[in-house]
Amino acid sequence: HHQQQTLGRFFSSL
Amino acid sequence: MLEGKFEESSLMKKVVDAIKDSVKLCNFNCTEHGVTVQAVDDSRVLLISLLIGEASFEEYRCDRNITLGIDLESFNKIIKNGNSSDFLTLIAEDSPDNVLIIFEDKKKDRVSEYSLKLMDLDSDFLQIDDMEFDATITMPSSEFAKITRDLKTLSESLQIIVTKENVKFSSDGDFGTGNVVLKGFVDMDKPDESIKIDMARPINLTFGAKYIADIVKGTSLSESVTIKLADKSPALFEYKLPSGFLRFYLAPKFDE
Repeated sequence: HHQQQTLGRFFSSL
Repeated sequence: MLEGKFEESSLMKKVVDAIKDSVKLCNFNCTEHGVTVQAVDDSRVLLISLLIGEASFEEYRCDRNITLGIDLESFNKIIKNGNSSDFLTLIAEDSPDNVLIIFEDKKKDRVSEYSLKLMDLDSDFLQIDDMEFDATITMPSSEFAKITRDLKTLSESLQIIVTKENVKFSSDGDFGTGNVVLKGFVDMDKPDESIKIDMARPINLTFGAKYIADIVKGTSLSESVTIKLADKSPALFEYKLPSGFLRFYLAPKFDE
């Protein structure tokens, strides 16, 4: 099943 | 002091409409170059980056950087009171507690003045490095909005698959499946109707349909939307303004 990622995973400052 | 006058209040109305369902509170950062907003939704999945360039204003003056902490729900209540064709002027002091919002009818001598209380909001401005994307799609914004609305009725996820020939939007739900396939084409008479697909690498990404449904609230801002995609990375959805842009960065879904 697909899990929703958050932006913090990609943008370290979030 | 900030003094920014729009030829028409419609631009600000559309901007507020486009972002108010994604974020409730945000700082409007005013500099000599224009107004920027950067905000993340509560679930930290969707980031909004707005630039209303100085040239979007009929008259613009901002001597010192001014931050307006705005509750968008309240702002929307006021901004809706102006007619779309009214002049709209925003005025704020250097360290403001409130912002003045003035509508002027162009034909009658009617001037409506509102004051909105400002809030002290945390501002952690995020530096987004230039991202590298594997595929870029430019298409009519209304068509993207319709596809999103249609496929969202089937599933809470929306898949975007880009190959060399086409882009496929697809949803797979409990009661059925659906997909819409678009090929690139050029409309010489109406360039905004064209569909442009640039692909360096094939893409297969899945997004939360509800976030894309929020993104397409920007549709009225621009005839076309540009979607930039990279494998396992946030996608960028951009609506161009006459001077500036409204960008949405959306984190994808994927299997852990």
